[in-house]
Amino acid sequence: MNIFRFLGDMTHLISILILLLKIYATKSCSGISLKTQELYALVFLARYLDLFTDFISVYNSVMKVVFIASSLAIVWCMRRHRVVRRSYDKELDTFRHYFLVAACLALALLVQEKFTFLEVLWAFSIYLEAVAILPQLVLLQRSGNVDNLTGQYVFFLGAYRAFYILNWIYRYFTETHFSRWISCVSGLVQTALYADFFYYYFISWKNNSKLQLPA
Amino acid sequence: ASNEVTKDEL
Repeated sequence: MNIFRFLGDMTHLISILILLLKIYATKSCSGISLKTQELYALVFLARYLDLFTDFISVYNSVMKVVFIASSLAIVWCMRRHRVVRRSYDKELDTFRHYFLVAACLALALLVQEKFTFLEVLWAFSIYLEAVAILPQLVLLQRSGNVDNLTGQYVFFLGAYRAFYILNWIYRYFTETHFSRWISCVSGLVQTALYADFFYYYFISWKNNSKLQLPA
Repeated sequence: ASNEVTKDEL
């Protein structure tokens, strides 16, 4: 495992911890899209079915379990927690996420490495992860003001994607048989979706002001 | 040789 991959995993983990911290400390999930969180839960469940079929390393297995458990915990809090669910911006979170699921499933049936159950689900999870942030970005755009922890959460998620791209570039040059174009193309699309957010994040950071997205 | 790629990333 190279340093970029490790930093990618760590920033991914940090983003989830920030989100859990926000929900736990403020007992509020305002500014967080339940639809994006549901999509991530689905992404992890679909991709990490290989927990039962392939063993890579203790690190991989532990991270997979952490990602599945944390994403389910977040969805549970936002839907069921007596206090937390009251702060959910339901009327702002109206993205039709089922269309994303349907489109990604259709694409996975058409484009995958091998037409087997696990391979189709794996490709589906990669495609879905690439677009899962969309409801979250739309919600932030609509509410305009972004609180600190929510801003950090999205920033670290974006950093995770950026590190994974560096990881693929590194692997491409250091490994003889590294070809993973499904991950790479999807990963590029996913990172590009953050470009706009990053732009405003850096402007607010430079001016030392609150993060605001244009209406 | 198989062209299967080990899914060693998360």
